Amino acid sequence: APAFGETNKAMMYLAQYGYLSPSVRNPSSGHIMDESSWKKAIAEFQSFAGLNTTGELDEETKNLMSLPRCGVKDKVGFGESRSKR
Amino acid sequence: YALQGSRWRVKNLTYKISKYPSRLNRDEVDTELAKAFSVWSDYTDLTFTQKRSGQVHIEIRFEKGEHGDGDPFDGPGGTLAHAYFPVYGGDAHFDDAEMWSINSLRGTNLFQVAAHEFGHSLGLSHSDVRTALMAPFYRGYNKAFQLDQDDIQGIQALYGHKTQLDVGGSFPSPSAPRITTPQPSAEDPALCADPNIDTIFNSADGATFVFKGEHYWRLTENGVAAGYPRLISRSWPGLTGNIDAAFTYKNGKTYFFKGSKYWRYNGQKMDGQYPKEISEGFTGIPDNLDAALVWSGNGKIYFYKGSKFWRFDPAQRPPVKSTYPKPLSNWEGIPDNIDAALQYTNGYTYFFKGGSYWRFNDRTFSVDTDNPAFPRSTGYWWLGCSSAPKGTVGGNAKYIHHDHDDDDEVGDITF
Repeated sequence: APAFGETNKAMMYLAQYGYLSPSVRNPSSGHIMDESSWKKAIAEFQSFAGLNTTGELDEETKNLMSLPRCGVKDKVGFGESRSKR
Repeated sequence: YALQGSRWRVKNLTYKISKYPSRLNRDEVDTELAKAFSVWSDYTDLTFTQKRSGQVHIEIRFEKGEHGDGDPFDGPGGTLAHAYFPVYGGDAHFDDAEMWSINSLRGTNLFQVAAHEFGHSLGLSHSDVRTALMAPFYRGYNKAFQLDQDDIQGIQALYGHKTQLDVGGSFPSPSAPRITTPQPSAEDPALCADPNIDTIFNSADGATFVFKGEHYWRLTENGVAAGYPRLISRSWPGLTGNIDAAFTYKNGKTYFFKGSKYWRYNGQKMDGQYPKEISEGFTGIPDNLDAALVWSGNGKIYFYKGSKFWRFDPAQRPPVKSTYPKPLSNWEGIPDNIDAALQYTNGYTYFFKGGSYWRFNDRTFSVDTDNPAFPRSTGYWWLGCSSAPKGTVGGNAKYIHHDHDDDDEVGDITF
């Protein structure tokens, strides 16, 4: 249960700041995510924050997620971007 | 830095504090928020005027929990504030459940958070440079707050460089240090007698240093700081004198070059085992450099030697494109065989040679036109030498005029 709680919290955090789809934050949507998307989101956050990009929810990453911060998304426009030809 | 994609079309912006925090004095809040705006107006021609009523560009509110925009605050800690980009109106909201503080180590510093939020209001997104104000994480109260180069470049990319003084007339726009009357007390007679320099660079915390022979000086707005010169080897243990070139990169580390070697420092502490060979750490860059800088136009590293220059991009493989070196004459108005080069804290690029210097305009891509014209005396304008000439001085600048076609010859940006 604690592990699930931490993962869930991190998932909400990553969605709040633009690393995962905002639908993750909607409690009424039973969100299922494949492992690669999850790891990619963590790695992107770690990379942006200057941490080692392990793709794992390690202690350093959790500590950074607990810091006070600005509420504006780090990645603006999740899901709205178009791939460049 | 990262730009969101929108900006204000006007430079004279108004703001209103519609809802004050519950635990701070209103006058103090007014002062702190004005200070926070001035962080950005110090480096651009933006102005910010507070209004008490009526329509404004940026509305500021201190709110708790859900406050009508669908993005509720979460109580103490966590999210401190949020702001909207210009395209969404520029408003800034602060979580009133935070313990906002002024000039104190306790609580959350209002000035710093506000300066960050106003960066969003002006069009800046979060930066991945840790030391930048626009990094997303609150870093604690810093009494000696200074805007990071990354932030300066970001805001100037949106609104251009500052051209006017806040009060009174114009200063030699956009000049190097804001020196109008060099103070005699800030002179170094030996340096003024021979103002040739080996290298000049900014440290990560924004201080500017001049290296010459075995000694160095810290520059102030009036010339050189008291207590200098000092020995390079004493302040940067492991580093030798007669340095060829130096720059501080956006990772906050300072690199020094001499002959075939280079050193990396974190502040004044060597950052690993140095010296190393330039050919290993900076593949494609020659030995015995004249100068180096991080150019404000694109954030890439430029190396200069003789009549040529090289562009180095650590993120690319290879870091130096096969089209380099290119002729230094592409930097219109800058002479060959320069002594030193610097991207100063005002965002402009300066080249030094034989006691003279040139200010480069990244927009026109040529030496800036100003009165007095460049080259000017390094002694008067940078080192505080009161007896040095204030006007244009001799220099062997080569003014080569050529039209830029669509393939710029300096970097992959469009002029």
